[in-house]
Amino acid sequence: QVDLNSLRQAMGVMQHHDAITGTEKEHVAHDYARILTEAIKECEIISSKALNKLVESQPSEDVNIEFSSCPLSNVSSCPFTENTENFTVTVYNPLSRPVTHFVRFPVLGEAYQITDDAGVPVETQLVPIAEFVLSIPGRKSEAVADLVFQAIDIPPLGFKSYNVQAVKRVVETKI
Amino acid sequence: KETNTDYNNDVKLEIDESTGLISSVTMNNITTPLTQEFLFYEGYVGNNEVFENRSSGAYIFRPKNNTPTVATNRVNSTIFKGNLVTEIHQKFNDWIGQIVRLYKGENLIEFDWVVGPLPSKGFGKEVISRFVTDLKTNSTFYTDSNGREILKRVRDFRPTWNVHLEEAVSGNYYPVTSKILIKDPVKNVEVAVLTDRAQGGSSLRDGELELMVHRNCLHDDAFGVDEALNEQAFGEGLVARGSHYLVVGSADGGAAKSERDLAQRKLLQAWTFFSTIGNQSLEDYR
Repeated sequence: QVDLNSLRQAMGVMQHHDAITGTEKEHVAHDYARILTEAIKECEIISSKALNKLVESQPSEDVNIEFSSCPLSNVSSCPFTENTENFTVTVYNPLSRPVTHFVRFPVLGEAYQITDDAGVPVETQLVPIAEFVLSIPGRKSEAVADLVFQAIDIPPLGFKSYNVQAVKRVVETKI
Repeated sequence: KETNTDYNNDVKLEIDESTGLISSVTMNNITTPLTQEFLFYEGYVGNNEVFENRSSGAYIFRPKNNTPTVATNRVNSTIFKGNLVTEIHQKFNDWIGQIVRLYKGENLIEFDWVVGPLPSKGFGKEVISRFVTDLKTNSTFYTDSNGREILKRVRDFRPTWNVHLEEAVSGNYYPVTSKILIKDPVKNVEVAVLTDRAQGGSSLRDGELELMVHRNCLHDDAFGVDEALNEQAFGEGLVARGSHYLVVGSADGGAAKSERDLAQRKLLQAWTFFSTIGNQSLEDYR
């Protein structure tokens, strides 16, 4: 409950008409961004705790996995996915019906294998990041491609986890 | 002109080779001529002493001319076809780029626009994305201004009094919380654009939709903020990025069904978390 308070407070502040319409002074806009960023970071603690409870096979088990999100994915930058060769993507569906969702994140490798919760490989695609995105001022990332896959039929108000593994690209040479 | 992208069975688009712009769209078994491009209005600059001389600024949108300037006459487009998504990377100019996406099995076209840093010399620019179709819409368009119901808007008209608009562009602009659409009842075609954030939008000519995506105004409008709307980051103007989702369907309910499904999936989008599997094996984790 305490973890949620900062976002509650931020949402209270953001109801001011300046925040709604964008008529605040520029330094106030920066302050709004600061308040929201810190609030969302605090909420990651509670969402991580909740997901840990879901992935425990025994209630007494203490798996303590740190689930993080990528707030800079709007400039195709994510230090976690770029610098980790083997990781898990967990997709949570907040709707009350199953949905299929395209997941996209930046990577540095040349080839990846993604398997679903049953260990079955899923279709993946590496898409080049557009030149005009690579040159956005302030972007600090060496990724030049996004990895895309389809999270199919995520259960209502539930989640699915996928394992992502960087693999060596196999080049066939005919002699 | 040729079909450059026939990625899946349901959604197709054509690109005009001479302009690099989209020229037609096929979706939900309907093919309609449709062009999407970027333009910008020049912000009015005045001395703010009387209302007529108010500058375009944070509070008010006042273009100097009623006709926006086209961002470019020739778009550089690069197509990346794939098994899950086909992307068209379009560079309009040094400060406008866009990625058009067609996803496997999805009845929509995503327009992922990247606008900025806007040039901060000369005049303020108020950038719009405009969709042009051949639909006969009888001056009517629809917006979801209050986020609950779709409201009918009629150009140069107010439902409860006789209006004469002094400012033909901004007087016809309405808030768009998540959707703006036009319909041709005779052809039974509806074209809707869903937004990922609240924006201003209008239909200034029959068959057209426009949404404002970014703006800088180099003069204060004297309504209270007391500074020009020219936000900076990293020593340059801001870059705005967002998505428009285009849906074409039948006007008698087919399109509305797709739009409702899409709105739920995009506005209450799935959350993605990244983690390692901790100190357990992958099998245990599964």
